[in-house]
Amino acid sequence: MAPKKRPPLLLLLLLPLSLLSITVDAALGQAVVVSTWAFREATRAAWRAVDGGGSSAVDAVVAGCSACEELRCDGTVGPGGSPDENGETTLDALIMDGTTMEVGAVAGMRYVKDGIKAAKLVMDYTKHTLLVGEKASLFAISMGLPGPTNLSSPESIEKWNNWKENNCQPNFRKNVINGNSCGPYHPEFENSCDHGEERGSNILRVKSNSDVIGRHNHD
Amino acid sequence: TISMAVIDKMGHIAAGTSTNGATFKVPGRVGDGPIAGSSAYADDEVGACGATGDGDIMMRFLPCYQVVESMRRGMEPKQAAADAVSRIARKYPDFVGAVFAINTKGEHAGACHNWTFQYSVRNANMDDVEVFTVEP
Repeated sequence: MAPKKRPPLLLLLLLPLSLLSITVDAALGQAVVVSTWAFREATRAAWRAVDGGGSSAVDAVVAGCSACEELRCDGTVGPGGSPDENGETTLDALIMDGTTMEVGAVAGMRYVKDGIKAAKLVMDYTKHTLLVGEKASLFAISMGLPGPTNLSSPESIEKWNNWKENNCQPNFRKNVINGNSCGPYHPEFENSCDHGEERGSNILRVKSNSDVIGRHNHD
Repeated sequence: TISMAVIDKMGHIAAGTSTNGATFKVPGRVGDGPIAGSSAYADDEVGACGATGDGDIMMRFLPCYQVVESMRRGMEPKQAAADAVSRIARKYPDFVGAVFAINTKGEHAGACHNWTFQYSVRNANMDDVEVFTVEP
């Protein structure tokens, strides 16, 4: 008589553990939304989508971020904020599906106010990950988003005008001639470059943009 | 910037970011917003992360990828968030930034450097959105 096949002892020991893990995760069965900052309306919008509306996690993120774009949260999201040196507002957005690890993103997108929706279009309708600049705008419009539209606002233009009146300070230029003015900017001599590095003990400490970045000016 | 993570009722996780970037940036500049692993990251098996701050610095360290991978290796969200921020601070002591972390159990935490950070949470146990404050 052939001996009965027995499951390996290790498998028997590990089985309860793996079941426990599944039980813990499945027991959650409840939606959760987390977002940076006290953007309550955006978080509520995502919650309404995922809880009441039964949307997927991806669609809830789009709903939440879209709400922030419409509300122009802190002036750091959506159109009408953060003008560049030329006074123009551009949008960056990203969506990531943690089930499939698919990603869609747009960067430096001009003339289209729906950043997160454009990112989702990249994820859903291309095999790419990131589209940039005006080509991202053309893609988004071709896939049905409204545009082209001016992303500036009276507030962003006023902020830009005040900045110019202040000799374009602060700015993100370094190692340039005319850095303390509105330019034109030219590279300083190569051997005089200040890389902002300080060597102390064994650690290379590098200066960042801490004098510029703040509550209403950040990524 | 808003960076957001959602776990739905099926246990699927997504993360995303939307931003108009830094004010008075050099035209053409892109920060960490559209970079997976930097401003946001998600993996159903582990959890998710969102970030905000100085994108020029943060995108060099992929802090959200670091957070999720640290949680995969067993760290609690609080520990993973603090570790990711400290890795940047070690090289850039004056950088400004923050991250939040959430695992598959819905446990969440935040960490920040050189500013006070707030993040918002809504789950079934809450009547409305709750805002958590994290001191540097």
